[in-house]
Amino acid sequence: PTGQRSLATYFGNP
Amino acid sequence: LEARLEQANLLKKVVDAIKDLVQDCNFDCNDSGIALQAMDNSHVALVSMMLKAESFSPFRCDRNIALGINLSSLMKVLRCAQNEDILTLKADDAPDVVNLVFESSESDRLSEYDIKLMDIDQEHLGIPETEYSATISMPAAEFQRICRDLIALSESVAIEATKEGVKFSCSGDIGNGAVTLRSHTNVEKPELNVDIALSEPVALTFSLKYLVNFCKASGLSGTVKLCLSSEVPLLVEYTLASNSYLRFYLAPKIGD
Repeated sequence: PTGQRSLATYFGNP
Repeated sequence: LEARLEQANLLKKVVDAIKDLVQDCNFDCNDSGIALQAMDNSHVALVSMMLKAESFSPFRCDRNIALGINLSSLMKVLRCAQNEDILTLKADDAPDVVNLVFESSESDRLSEYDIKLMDIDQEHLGIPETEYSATISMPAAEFQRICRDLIALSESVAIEATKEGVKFSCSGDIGNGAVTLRSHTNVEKPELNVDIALSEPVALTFSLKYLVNFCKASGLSGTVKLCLSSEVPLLVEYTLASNSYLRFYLAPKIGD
């Protein structure tokens, strides 16, 4: 495993 | 806002646990309590704190306000409180400062501090309610120990939950390491219980640097809860009294 995606890609805007 | 905490130590421990992850944050105050949500600079870790109104006595918040506070400044002031002091937070409707009052329950000492507030334009994420594939409750100290042990070997850890148990494994330049825990009930010492609730097996890899950082919250709760599902962020939760909580989310590592 290498990188991590930004949490914004999982959670999005409210 | 006027919110009185029986023990200043609670806020001190919370801020101490998150101050290395996030620097400036809004404390969002409304009649349900005081909440904070902030991502670290790299946007792969997120802190979500909720101190419910019931954690305070009394708690009064007439208007929704966001108190933008630098956590290192807040920590400087909280260090001026004795652990057993009663802490009262106060702010006006359109505040320039937040006022902290520490009262000793044993002496007549009363100390007062104001911290200047900042305007923080913070991105808020909508975190969906998730049915996780695996939910693991374990002693917070045990999780901290595993993370600290494994970071000596590697920068990442694979967490694999199956019906056999939960396995934390890593591999690095000097070799490999793994710790496996099985569900375990200790009637005499329930604080040592390990509970694994599994709807389907899951395996994800995470950066240990962040997990070690989350474990700074270990002093807040005897138990930590890890929630995992494939391809979604890990939730690490420390439950506080009165349904309050400190949660951390961490994006999983992804392959090439």
